[in-house]
Order: sequence, then structure tokens, then C-alpha cells
Amino acid sequence: LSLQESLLLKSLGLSTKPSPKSPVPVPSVLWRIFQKRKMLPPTDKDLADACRVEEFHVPGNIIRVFADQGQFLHQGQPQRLLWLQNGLHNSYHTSSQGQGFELRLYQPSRVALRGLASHEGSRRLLEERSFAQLHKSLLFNLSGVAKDWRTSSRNPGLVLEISVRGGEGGAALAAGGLQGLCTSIDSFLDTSLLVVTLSPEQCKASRRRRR
Amino acid sequence: RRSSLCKPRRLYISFSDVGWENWIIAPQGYLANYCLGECPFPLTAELNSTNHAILQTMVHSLDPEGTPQPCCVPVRLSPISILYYDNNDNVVLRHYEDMVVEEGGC
Repeated sequence: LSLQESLLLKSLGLSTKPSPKSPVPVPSVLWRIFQKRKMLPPTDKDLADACRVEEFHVPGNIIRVFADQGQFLHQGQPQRLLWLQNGLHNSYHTSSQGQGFELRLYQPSRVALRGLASHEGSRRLLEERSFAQLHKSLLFNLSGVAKDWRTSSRNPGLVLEISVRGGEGGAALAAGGLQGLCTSIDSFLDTSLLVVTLSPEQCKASRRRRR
Repeated sequence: RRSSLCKPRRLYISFSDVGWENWIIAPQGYLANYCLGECPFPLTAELNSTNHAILQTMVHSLDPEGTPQPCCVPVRLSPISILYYDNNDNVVLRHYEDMVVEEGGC
């Protein structure tokens, strides 16, 4: 890198010039935030606080999305999910055989989590829904559950189960395998982590007083 | 003569010019601008001057060799946001303060 380029990168808080290998699509949440700031009227532009993410009501100037890295998990192992999102907004996923699905969200006790499904008795059902087509995203209000996550030791996580609706599983098995059904919903299970950080160098508390 | 007064001048920064187009997703570039121009005595209101600048122009008018004119500097700046890939192919949105000169002053 030329001296100028490395100094410019440094001023932007980057130690090296990134070299993406397989760029992923821009997550819609970031694109929306970016566009919203870009579309601010010129008179309001300087009012936008570069050191606060209004969308999440937190201080921060860097929003980073870690794309789903769970594919390498061994098939059949439970996959940790942070967000259930229909991969393509406004498109409708139906299972190839037209079966419906049931979705249940549990809060396991700490012991149950170690064994997961093996301790069904010691988990509390939080949500139950059935669907044949998944429209947009499924949103759950977890504020009640999250309240007691204040200390990490009390956060046993949540267990999400998606199963074939009622007796249709047996028919599906006969028709050629439960696995086929599950692959049809696989395409929209996604795990992504969005992290907001505040870079102290670029968000200096003591600002040069402006006139 | 008016155009020589202190005010923002157009400066467009193109990220592809510095070879960053493969990791910066958006924008491709942006108008950063810069300040340039005179701060002559008497300073007019549009020059956003500080009291000190008013004083300095007065002294400059009396002793041009000894005391220079006040500086022409940015007085209102706005942030920009940049979307880019980091080294692990994650998408990052980063806001940078004071990246666009909206207004200049003495």
C-alpha cells in the first residue's frame, strides 16, 4: 500500500485493506439503514449522529452482520438459531408435498439444554404456530423471556422445533421420507448475528466545540 | 471578487480512483468538498466568523504584512456512511463523522 493509502485506511479505522473472497449479498437491514441516512435532506445531514444507531437505540458507529456459518454443523445436530427469516422477503415457500408445518418455541431449563430434546418435560412452551406457507418473517415477542437473561448464567437459550403438522408426518414417511420435507424448509432457516460497536477513536467524547 | 470569499469548494472523492471498489459496496464515492477563500475586512455575516476572526481582520487591515487574514475553515460538517466487506466477507456499515464540508467560515 502506498503511504497515503495506509494513512487513509487508518483514519477510517481500518488496519488493512479488506480483500473479500466471496462477497455475500448485503443484508437488507444494513441496506435500509444506509439508504435512510443517504436520503436525509441536506439540511438534516449534519444532525445525523454518526455515533449512535437510532434503529437499535444504542450508541455505536459500526454495524457488522456475521452471516450464517452453521452449515458446517453435522446434519442432524441441532443448529443454533438467532433469527428465523424467510430468505426471500414476500416469497411463499410451500413444502413440495403441500404438507403443513408446526412450529414450537420452548424455553428449556439449564439442565435440559445440555441434553436438548431429551428433557422435554423440563421445558416451557412459549409459542406454537402452524403454517403451510411462510410469509415474510416470523416475529416473536420475547421481551418477557429476555428479561431474565440479564445475567448470562440465566440464559439457557431457546429451542425452536419445526415439525410436520400432526399425522401428516406418517404419510410423509410413507411417501418417501421426512428428510425430503425438512429440506424444503431448510432453504429459509438462517442464522445471522448483528453486532453494533462503538469505535472510541472515531467517536471522541470531547468534541471540538462547533460555532 | 465575491467568489474569492471563503466558502466550500467542490471536491468529489471517488473510491475507485484509489482502487477500493472491490471492498467498498457503497457509495462509489462522495462529495467531501473543502474550504478555500478570503476573509477580508470587514467580515460579512455570511462568513460565519468568530469574534476573534473579526479582530484579526481588523488588525490585518491595519498591518497586512504583520498579521495574516483569518483562516477559512469548515464550520459545519456532516457524516457519511460506508458499506463494505471486511476481511471475513462480513458486510459492515460504518458511520464516519465530519466527512462532508457543508459550510465554511472564518
